[in-house]
Amino acid sequence: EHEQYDKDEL
Amino acid sequence: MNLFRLAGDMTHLVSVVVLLLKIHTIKSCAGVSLKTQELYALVFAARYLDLFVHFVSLYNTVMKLVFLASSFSIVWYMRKHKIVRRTYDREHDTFRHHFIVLPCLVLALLINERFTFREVMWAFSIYLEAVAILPQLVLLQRTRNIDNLTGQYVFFLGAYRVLYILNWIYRYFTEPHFVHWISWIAGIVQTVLYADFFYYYIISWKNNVKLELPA
Repeated sequence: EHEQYDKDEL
Repeated sequence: MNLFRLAGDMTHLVSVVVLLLKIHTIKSCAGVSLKTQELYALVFAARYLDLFVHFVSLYNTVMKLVFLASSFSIVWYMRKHKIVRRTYDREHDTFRHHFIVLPCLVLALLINERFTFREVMWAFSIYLEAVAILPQLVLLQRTRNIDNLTGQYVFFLGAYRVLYILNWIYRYFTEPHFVHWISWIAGIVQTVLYADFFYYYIISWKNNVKLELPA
């Protein structure tokens, strides 16, 4: 499951 | 984290500090658009919904809290503080900002990375941030005397945008899986909006004269 953990920017 | 990203976050932080400094110490918000500040508060509220669900890093959490707290406190100062609010340039800050919120929401419902509440809110925040500076730019153009702090505030905000683009280019080559077209395209649109301001800012800085935008 590809979760949105890759949104590490502000 | 790469150097562009860190420098981008820092210039973003500096822009907020400059603005708070002006409001807090000089007790003036002359030349600052409340409409833009309200849009930014909405941008951060929508984007940082993941704050308590996804932990990225301590840095990430702290920065999110700082941006949330600073944007809401700026809005509070401009609306409620009895001295600061009197300096607000209400007559010139006339951009109809409510009318750009809805199109951004519709766009987010249509174009998102995933049709979930949080992903739609994330896309919404990205689209809204891209245009949130417009009321401020309009106000600057209508203001005869742009004070240094207001000019610096917008300059640092613009610098943050440019650095984020460099950060994406860097990430594109070093982390091939990291592709967020929505933020990249919206980010480029946002940066282009500053181009005009940057041009006049640099000219005024080079010639050592007060910044004034052509009507």
